[in-house]
Amino acid sequence: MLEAKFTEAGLFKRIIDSFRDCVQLINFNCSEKGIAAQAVDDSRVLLVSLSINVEAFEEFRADRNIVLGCDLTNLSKILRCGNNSDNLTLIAEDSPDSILILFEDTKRDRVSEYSLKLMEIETDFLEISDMKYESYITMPSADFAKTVRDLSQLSDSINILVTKDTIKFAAEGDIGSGSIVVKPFTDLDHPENSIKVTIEKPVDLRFGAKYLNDIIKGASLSDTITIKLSEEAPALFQFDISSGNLQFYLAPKFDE
Amino acid sequence: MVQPTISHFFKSS
Repeated sequence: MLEAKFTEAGLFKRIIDSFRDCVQLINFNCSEKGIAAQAVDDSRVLLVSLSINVEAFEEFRADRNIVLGCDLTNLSKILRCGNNSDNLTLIAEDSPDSILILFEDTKRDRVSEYSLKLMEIETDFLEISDMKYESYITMPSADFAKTVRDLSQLSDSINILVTKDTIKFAAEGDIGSGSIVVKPFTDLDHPENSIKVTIEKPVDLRFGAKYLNDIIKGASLSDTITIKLSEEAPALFQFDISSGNLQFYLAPKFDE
Repeated sequence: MVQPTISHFFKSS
């Protein structure tokens, strides 16, 4: 049996909202470690990987491994029925064909209960090997989101160039071109505003703006984003939650 | 420019 209680429904809602536009069907794998999920978007370019560790829950119990195959559009409909501040509990039997979603407003003693039908989703699980990256960036997620939104108006590709002391985002299209340069700095009072760059080797990579626009939806989960870049492998864009993270893997475009 | 798919890098288990 699975019983997973979030103190605030808002957290689970934000997690699902972060990738429901690029992925429709997903298996949530529940185990004693927490809830994990992995899915690839329809074009098979963007890989989404979620882990919510046990510590992120107010209460968590999974007696055995349970798979919850969900249509995220339908899950979102039900999640919208609860208030962000409600407690949210997911309850499922060992081999469930539906999941119970319970919202509790503890102040008003109001409980609402929904059942969502589950689906059998056949999907490959991709082995994400440990990769070597050449550049690491940590920056405010809101800044990264604005940069992507602004530059994607100009082109369907955005370049990210990282050197020891600058990160340059650039786009060039039919109407013109644009670039945004940021430099590392440390804000001691508000560490989440800091920009950190670690490089082993400078990188200059080009990414599809469409996919970056999917990735920035994760910005509501975390004040910061960590980006790991390599010439040879998919870049990793990571948003940390209280205990766990949401990761997007996107390979750079390359010349034919 | 070519956009590689993710399965180009990660194998199915």
